[in-house]
Amino acid sequence: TGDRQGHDEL
Amino acid sequence: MNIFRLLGDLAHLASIFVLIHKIQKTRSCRGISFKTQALYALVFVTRYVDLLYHWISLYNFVMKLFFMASSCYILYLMKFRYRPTHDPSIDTFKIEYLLGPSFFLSLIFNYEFSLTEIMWTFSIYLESVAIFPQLFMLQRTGEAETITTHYLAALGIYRALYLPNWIYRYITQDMVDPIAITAGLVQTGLYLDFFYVYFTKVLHGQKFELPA
Repeated sequence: TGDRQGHDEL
Repeated sequence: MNIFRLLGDLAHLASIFVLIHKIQKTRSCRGISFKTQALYALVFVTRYVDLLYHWISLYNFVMKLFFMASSCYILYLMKFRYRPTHDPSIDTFKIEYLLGPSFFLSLIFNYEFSLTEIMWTFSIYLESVAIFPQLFMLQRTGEAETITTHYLAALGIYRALYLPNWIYRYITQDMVDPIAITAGLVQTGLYLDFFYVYFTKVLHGQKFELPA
């Protein structure tokens, strides 16, 4: 979960 | 973006258009749970605060705005425009049972203990169960207008399509989002009973009626 680039799903 | 997610998002869009069309065509929100709609509005507002500080894409931006605006518009239609057609006495599911656990779970199981991350997690958990008041209402009345069932089917298909999307993303991008996947499985599971009746009866021209 470290590399989340923000949540890109709706 | 992959085909499953795109089709899922389009099904989600379609469900909202079907719902607005139903309300305006029948000039009534009979059979629609105000509580479920209010929960969706809360889901979108808590999830999409990142609009203010995190740019993803034009597609993402426009869709988020649309979901927030349309959910508020639906609340307006139900609460003001067609208020007399809404019968709160059959919309009786206690949403505290959904809000409370979603909130506490989001405090415990999250990716980061920060305000926006907890809001995002809360919205994911809440969305997975937000359909409960609507399904409960359906269960109570035992039947539904066909157009209402199309709305529910589109909404369920949207969630179901996110499952192959996650499998695809796992294979191609090595991406796993355990919170979204767990909640997505729960949410899709809630539609299974409904799907059964929808695909075996409604799509064959019969009325949506639950066995007594």
